[in-house]
Amino acid sequence: MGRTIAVANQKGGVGKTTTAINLAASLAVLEQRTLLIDIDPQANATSGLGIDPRQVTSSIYECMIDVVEPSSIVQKTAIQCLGLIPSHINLVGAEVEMINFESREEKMRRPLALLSEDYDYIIIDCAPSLGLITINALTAADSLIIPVQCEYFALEGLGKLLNTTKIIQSRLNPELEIEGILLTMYDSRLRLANQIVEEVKKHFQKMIFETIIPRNTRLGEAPSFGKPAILYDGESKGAISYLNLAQEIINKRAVQ
Amino acid sequence: MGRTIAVANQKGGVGKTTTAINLAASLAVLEQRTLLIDIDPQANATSGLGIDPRQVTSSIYECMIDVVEPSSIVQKTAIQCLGLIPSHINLVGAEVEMINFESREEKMRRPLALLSEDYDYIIIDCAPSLGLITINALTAADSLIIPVQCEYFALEGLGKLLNTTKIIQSRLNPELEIEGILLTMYDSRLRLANQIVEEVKKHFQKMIFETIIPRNTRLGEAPSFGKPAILYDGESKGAISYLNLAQEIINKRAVQ
Ligand SMILES: Nc1ncnc2c1ncn2[C@@H]1O[C@H](COP(=O)(O)OP(=O)(O)OP(=O)(O)O)[C@@H](O)[C@H]1O
Ligand SMILES: Nc1ncnc2c1ncn2[C@@H]1O[C@H](COP(=O)(O)OP(=O)(O)OP(=O)(O)O)[C@@H](O)[C@H]1O
Ligand SMILES: [Mg+2]
Ligand SMILES: [Mg+2]
Repeated sequence: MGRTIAVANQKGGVGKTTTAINLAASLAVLEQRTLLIDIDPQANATSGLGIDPRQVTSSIYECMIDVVEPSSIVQKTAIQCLGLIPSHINLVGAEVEMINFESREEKMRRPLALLSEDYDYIIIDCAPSLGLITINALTAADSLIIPVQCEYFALEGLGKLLNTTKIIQSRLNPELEIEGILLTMYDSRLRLANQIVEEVKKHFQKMIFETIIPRNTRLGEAPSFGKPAILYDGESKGAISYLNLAQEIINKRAVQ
Repeated sequence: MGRTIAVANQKGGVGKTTTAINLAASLAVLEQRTLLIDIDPQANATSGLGIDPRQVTSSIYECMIDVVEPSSIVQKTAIQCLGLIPSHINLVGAEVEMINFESREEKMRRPLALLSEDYDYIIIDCAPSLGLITINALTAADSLIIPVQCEYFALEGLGKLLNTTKIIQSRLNPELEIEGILLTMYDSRLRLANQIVEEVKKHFQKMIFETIIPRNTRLGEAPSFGKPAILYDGESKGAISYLNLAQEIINKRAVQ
């Protein structure tokens, strides 16, 4: 049984997609069978792996309403052990359509349970919101990675997200763990960035990954070539930091 | 009658809040009576002006459902001509509650019409989504500012947002204009940033503001002190660029 990890934070632009793409690619390079699922209608994880969202016909939504078999819509990527379930513009309307469904928060459970037999890791890239689609992912996931940009507003939102996680744990998914808080876009020359790191370490010591992702232009350039950083520039600080993150997650699991 | 400008982009972290706060503060410093309305449940524009969102009892939502008079919830700020309608956590539930309302997209029209008699400019900070609350703002606004971070994913989302704007113009608000596309977090040393600027200039030449907002650490530090950049460090490149933007918008209006 694979481990399903949602990458979520309602604060926008904190590095959710960059983390989802590069963590999934790194796990695959370390020979873990990995599936990346893009549930953000913006479809950044889809285009960041070189797939044109306009060519996509079905997404995870069609699996949630039992119209397609999840394994039938997995696309191959440039990395052997990495598959992708792309996003589709239909996801925009999904939230409204699902409002009146029976157990509307639990529709992603079945498709993910089916998929997790074929993979070691499933990584889910969420939209910058706590709407019904993201709630479905948190209800079905084993754990949650919270990317936190080393900026003031990102720090402010962290407390709110941890409260929401507690509510989900108590009502919808008692098994949901916090895989970790990931500090992103860290620039050691900036006083603000260092203050944020100190603050997060002080309040959330046990939950932070040892790996900190530096601000690195290669991470921003890679998606414009439709590749994860490890294929675009494997020697770059950005690519290496996500490889370290993948190894840290694999090691933690081995110990448990 | 004041001009209502929504600051919106479903892509997260592109500088919507930073633009809303600093443009509103700059307009006020240039002696335009200005109101900033925070409609993002994250309440970043609220805390960025030094107001604690936990102390807030009503937001624009209570005005949309006719429970409070909009002018009664305007808070004073450190700048004479600047008022704020803060955000409140209730906004999270508002989208679900409004789904079954009669003309649910037009609820913000009346409160904004009442308010615009007292101000020269009303600036609305939107959440990173195109949900019902953001649609309400676009339906009620005179124009729209689209912040675009000088990054690949932000460029990708621009086409989609312009399509959505056309739909709103045809169905809900024929008067909605594009005030402009604002390039943000521009770092002239980065090849990617220069490529993005070229791309946007090539495809959207007529819609871009002359003012480009540079990446400037003072803009990131200011909200942690609860101040707009013009009060935190008025000499900084960030503060000056938003003052230039405000002047550009005032001049454009004078000419029309
Ligand atoms: N460590 C990094 N160094 C440099 N640039 C980065 C880094 N991480 C992310 N970026 C860039 O910053 C921008 C925001 O990152 P990203 O899109 O991954 O955030 P997100 O949280 O997924 O945004 P959204 O809330 O819109 O889904 C992107 O343009 C990305 O390329
Ligand atoms: N020009 C700039 N220079 C440096 N930092 C900036 C600049 N503009 C914004 N920032 C910082 O980048 C981060 C993202 O900006 P901001 O929060 O304004 O974006 P947003 O679009 O409102 O995000 P969201 O989608 O979550 O609402 C913030 O931490 C902000 O302080
Ligand atoms: Mg994303
Ligand atoms: Mg914002």
